[in-house]
Amino acid sequence: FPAHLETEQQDLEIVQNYLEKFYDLKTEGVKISKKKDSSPVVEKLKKMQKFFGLKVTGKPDLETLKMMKNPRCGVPDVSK
Amino acid sequence: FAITEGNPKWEKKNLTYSIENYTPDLAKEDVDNAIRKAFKVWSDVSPLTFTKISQGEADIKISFYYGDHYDNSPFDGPNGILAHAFQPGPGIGGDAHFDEGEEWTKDHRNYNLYRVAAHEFGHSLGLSHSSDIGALMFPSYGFSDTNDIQLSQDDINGIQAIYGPGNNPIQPTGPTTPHACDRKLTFDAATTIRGEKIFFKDRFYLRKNPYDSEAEVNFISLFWPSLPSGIEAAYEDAERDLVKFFKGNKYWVTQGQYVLPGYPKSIYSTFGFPATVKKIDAAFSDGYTGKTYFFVENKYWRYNERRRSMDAGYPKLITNDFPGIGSKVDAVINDNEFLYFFSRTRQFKFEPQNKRVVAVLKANSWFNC
Repeated sequence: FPAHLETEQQDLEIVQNYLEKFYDLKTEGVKISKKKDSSPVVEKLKKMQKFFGLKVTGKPDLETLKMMKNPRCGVPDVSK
Repeated sequence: FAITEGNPKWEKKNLTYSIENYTPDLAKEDVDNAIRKAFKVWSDVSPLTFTKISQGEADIKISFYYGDHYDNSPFDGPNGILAHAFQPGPGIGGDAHFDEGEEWTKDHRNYNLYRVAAHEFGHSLGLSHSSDIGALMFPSYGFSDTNDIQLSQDDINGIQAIYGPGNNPIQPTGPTTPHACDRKLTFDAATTIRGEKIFFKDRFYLRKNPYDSEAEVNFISLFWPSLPSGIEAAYEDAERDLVKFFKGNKYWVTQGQYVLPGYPKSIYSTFGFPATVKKIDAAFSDGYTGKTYFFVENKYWRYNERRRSMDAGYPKLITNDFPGIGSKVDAVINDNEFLYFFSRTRQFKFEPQNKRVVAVLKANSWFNC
């Protein structure tokens, strides 16, 4: 069970790092936690899922995490 | 496609590039060659030209860096971010940086420099990322045939939106990515695979699994890197958990994502087709009888998987034994007690016992559009 919590925190870090780098998420370095809807993270996650043609859930589901772990270009997907 | 915000572009057509340093992963001439080919991908479809210089400041400067290299975008070592490039402009504008933390190759191993450079130079010319999974400007690295990067129509539309068409009298075109709910969608091949149905079109598969309402579209090479695009027929030998793919007079055998060694092989030596058969249009295998049906032009053959030989008395005319499906088919799958024959944008649901078509559907009816 602890491992599961640890994995979940890792996944959140992957999500935050990805959205900050490529989807202009502003968190001022604050770690995101599992908050309920309408956080900027959910909106950015939905934007990323729509861009990649994934199911738009606003949640870091398996397919979304898999896409985030794909090797990729460092240019952001949304222009700054 | 997407153009970088503010539409930055080069005002001149004849651009210069320089290679500031070289990765030790490849011979110098391999790097030169990969970069030259990567620029040619774009010059082939636009009025732009690219000339390598070694004196003076080039428009596009190419370099390899580890980690932080003081441009506000540090690299992250193996995998993750592979490279980045800057939009057109003076100084760092147009420059392309490659992460030296990666292993750069000139073949199918990660990461192919030619493939990554071609993408980055799209940014150097003013393009942003495209959400079209078949586009070179799609953000994720996708392995494809390393010998020849093919711009998709989406990429060509993008660069020509910025610089106009090239001077080539014959305007090059690129493949488009199939959309599951496109009413004009037709298939090259189809098969079942471990309870799912997979359809093939050009470089892509469209995958329908029973638990997901939407189709997944991706490159065939994602699952089977050594398979060619343009698969023409495929069938599942469920008894042995194998799927066989056909293109021209060759075929491959796979188990899951694993392509068995020793393939492709000839369809003539294994199945006994005569030399007049140049390609297979469609195929399915009946798990109960162990018989596989091959459809070629207006005829079909029946192969005995257990005896590993063609049944006598074949070929026969399709129209004699499968009335109503037309004289030629693109693809076929078997599902429960029915066969589904695909011909252009139509699909015929056929009941083998009574030898009759019981429904005519749209080819993409499996995708719940």
